Amino acid sequence: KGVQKSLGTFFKKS
Amino acid sequence: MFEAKLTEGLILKKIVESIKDIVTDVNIDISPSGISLQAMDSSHVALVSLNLSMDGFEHYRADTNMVLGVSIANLAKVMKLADNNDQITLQADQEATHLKIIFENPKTERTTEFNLNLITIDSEHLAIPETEYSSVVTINSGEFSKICKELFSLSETVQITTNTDYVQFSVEGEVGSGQVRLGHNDSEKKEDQTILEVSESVQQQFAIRYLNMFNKASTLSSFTRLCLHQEQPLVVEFKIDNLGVLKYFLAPKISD
Repeated sequence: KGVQKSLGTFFKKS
Repeated sequence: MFEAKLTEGLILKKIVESIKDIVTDVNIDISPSGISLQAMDSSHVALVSLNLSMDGFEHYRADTNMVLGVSIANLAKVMKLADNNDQITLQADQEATHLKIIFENPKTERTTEFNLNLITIDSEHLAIPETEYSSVVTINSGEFSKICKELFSLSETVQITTNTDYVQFSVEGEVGSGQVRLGHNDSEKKEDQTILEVSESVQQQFAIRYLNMFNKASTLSSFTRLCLHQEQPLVVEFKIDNLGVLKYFLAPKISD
C-alpha cells in the first residue's frame, strides 16, 4: 500500500 | 549543578516506559526552566518530544544549560528499582560523567541511589515548524489505545480521516476491510468525550505499530490529542498534569 515517509521529508535539521 | 525532585516519581517511571521502545540513546536537555528531550527512532519515522516545566517539580535547580546523554534502556533498568510511591531526585554536576538518581519513600524510609553513566551521543536535532493543524481530535486515551491495538490485528496500516462530523479509523487487509467512526461527543461524562476541532478535513495513512508504541503513554493522561495536517506528520500528544507534555510525531505513509 502506501510508502512509509521519513520525518526528514518534513522537518529540517536544526 | 542540576537538581530536580519529583514528588510523584511514578510519572517519570511511566515516561521512561513510554519512550524506551522507540528511542535508544537520548540527549536530555536541562535548562533553568525545565527538562526536555527530542529523539527519533532508528528508522527516522517517529520522533519523541518531551517537555517538563520546572514548575511541576517539588524542587528544581539548574544553574546553566546542560546536556545529559543517557541510554534509555539502561535508564529503564534503573527505574525498575523505584517503587511506585517513591519520590525521585535527579542530580548532575557541571561537566558530569554520571546522572545520580535517588528514589526515596518517606513512609517506608527506604532510599535507593544509582549513578547512571552518561554517554556522548551525536544526535540530529530537527526543527519542527510551527504548524496550525487543520484537524485536532481529543479522545479518551484508553479508547484510542484499544482501537489501535484491535485494528493492528487486522491490518498494518490505518487510514485516519477527519471531517467536521467524525474521525474515522479504517483498515483494509487480507481479512477484509472496515472502520471505527467516532462522532463529536461532548457528553457530561468527561471520559467519554471525543472533541473534534476540524477546519479542514484530513486523510492520511499511518503504520499502526508506531501508534501502539506511543499508546504506552496512555497511563500518563486520560486523553490523547491527535493533531493532523494533510502535509505534515501526525502528532500524538499526551498532556502530563501540572508538569508538561509528551508528544510523538509520526511520518505518514503515502500512496504512489
